[in-house]
Amino acid sequence: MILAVANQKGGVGKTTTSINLGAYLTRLGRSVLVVDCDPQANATTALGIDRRRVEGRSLYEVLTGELAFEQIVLRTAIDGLDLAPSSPTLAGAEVELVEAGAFETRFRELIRPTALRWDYTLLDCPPSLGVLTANALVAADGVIVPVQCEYLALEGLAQLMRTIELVRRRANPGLRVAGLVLTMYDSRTNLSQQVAEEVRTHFPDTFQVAIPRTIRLGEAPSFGQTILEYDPASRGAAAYNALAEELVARLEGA
Amino acid sequence: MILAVANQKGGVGKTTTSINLGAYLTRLGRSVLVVDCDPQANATTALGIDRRRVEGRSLYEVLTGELAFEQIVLRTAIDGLDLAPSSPTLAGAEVELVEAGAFETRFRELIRPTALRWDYTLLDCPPSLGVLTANALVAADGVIVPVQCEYLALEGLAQLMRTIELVRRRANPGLRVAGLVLTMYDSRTNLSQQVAEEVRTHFPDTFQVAIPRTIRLGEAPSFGQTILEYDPASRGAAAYNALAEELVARLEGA
Ligand SMILES: Nc1ncnc2c1ncn2[C@@H]1O[C@H](COP(=O)(O)OP(=O)(O)OP(=O)(O)O)[C@@H](O)[C@H]1O
Ligand SMILES: Nc1ncnc2c1ncn2[C@@H]1O[C@H](COP(=O)(O)OP(=O)(O)OP(=O)(O)O)[C@@H](O)[C@H]1O
Ligand SMILES: [Mg+2]
Ligand SMILES: [Mg+2]
Repeated sequence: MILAVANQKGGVGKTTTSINLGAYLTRLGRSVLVVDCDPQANATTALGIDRRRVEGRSLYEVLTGELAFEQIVLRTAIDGLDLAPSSPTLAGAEVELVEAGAFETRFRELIRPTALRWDYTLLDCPPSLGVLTANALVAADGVIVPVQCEYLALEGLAQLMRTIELVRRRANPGLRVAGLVLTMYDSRTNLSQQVAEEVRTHFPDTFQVAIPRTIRLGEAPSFGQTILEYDPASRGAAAYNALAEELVARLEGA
Repeated sequence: MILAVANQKGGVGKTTTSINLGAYLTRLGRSVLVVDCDPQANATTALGIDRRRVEGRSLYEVLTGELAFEQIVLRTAIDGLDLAPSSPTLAGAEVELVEAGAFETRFRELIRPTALRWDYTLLDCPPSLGVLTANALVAADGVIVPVQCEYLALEGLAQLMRTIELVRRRANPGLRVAGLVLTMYDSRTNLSQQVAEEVRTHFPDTFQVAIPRTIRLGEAPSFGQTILEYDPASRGAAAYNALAEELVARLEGA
């Protein structure tokens, strides 16, 4: 099962969700591959991989045809959680893919056959609806949409859903929304509560669990660790554990 | 003076800085134009402009040549603060500009001559180093870089500075970094303090004032207001007022 973790709004928790949901899916005995599809390479860093190790052996080299996808996959500190790393060179792929014509099906051709060896593959998307995200949507079976509990984050949801619908009609009939997940929820503020209510009303696919805003989730990446390693007793860890359980129940049938 | 407000990291406060710094620059008697260069059109919404009013009359129509830049400029609720709005169609411009060849100089040709009628023009960039941000950097005199006080936000700064340097050498010799501004600073957490210290050490151009994380700054956009209108007595308002003063002192000579 290949899931794109996507939302063009920036800073809503795509990377944090990809790596921490991934970690807790392994606790449920599933094998997981995280594919860093963002030139910022935040998932690569947050999983403790040194950028120097990745030079010349990232997603970019797969898209240019220099390397096969399985040649870039790395193990992480978590048993059962592997990573296909990114690097800043990936930004160049956007222009190259457009100039080469059939630019939306590259991931599906080059990545999907190998990625299906893991139970779950999570494609961490960049904050845009450009070529890299389009590729991820065409390659995926489902989309997980992190939604920050902020007003401006509501704005782009309709556009994102339209884009998913467009990809389903044009290139990937099997694509569906696996679910929306509320992130950085702060129960003390009206804003968070109003946004959460609005999202739950308009999008019935929203997961029950909301990820709270906690400083521990912000600290973990500075140690190159997921919340599972950094502070498994924290509220953030409990929330991602609950999200993993809810996802598996929803996608595999309770 | 045309300033790009840019950082490819998502959700760091580019839009919040563009509109609120813009508002407080008008308090200092400067005329200000905000150009929304992001298909998410968050600056357009946060300044209280109804999306329906913008259909067919946004930055996209200027880039395709259908409208002249001055035809899309709107007044906002703040005297002296005008807006050139965006719309989701702008996402299509990325692919079209690449296919058309000379894709980095469009803004400079179509926007810069008119934009110079205002004392300050702020180009609110999307969270990427793609075609729209490249255009903004080629059209601008300087770059304001909002830096969120989070670990992952540090990651991309070196890449951003390299990109600015590349644009300076290749297309815009006058481009310089006007300054970095720390955003969402939470004085209660070690993480914020560590990140702020790290940024100030590595980047001497960092403004003295740090923008605090305050709920009022997050609430204002839901009313289509800047912090100047929503809560001028708040800590967020005071910080953006101080930033406007510091910017003017730095750029115009104290
Ligand atoms: N629940 C949370 N509580 C506190 N901090 C969080 C939480 N989730 C994410 N963060 C922090 O907020 C910032 C944004 O999160 P993240 O980078 O995961 O978002 P993103 O959507 O992947 O961003 P981008 O759009 O740049 O790819 C990061 O610094 C991260 O550490
Ligand atoms: N100082 C602050 N305190 C609290 N909330 C803030 C602050 N600055 C911005 N925000 C909120 O954080 C979110 C991200 O800010 P904003 O949208 O301005 O960032 P951005 O860099 O423009 O995002 P994008 O990368 O999507 O364009 C918004 O919901 C905004 O209201
Ligand atoms: Mg990310
Ligand atoms: Mg923005």
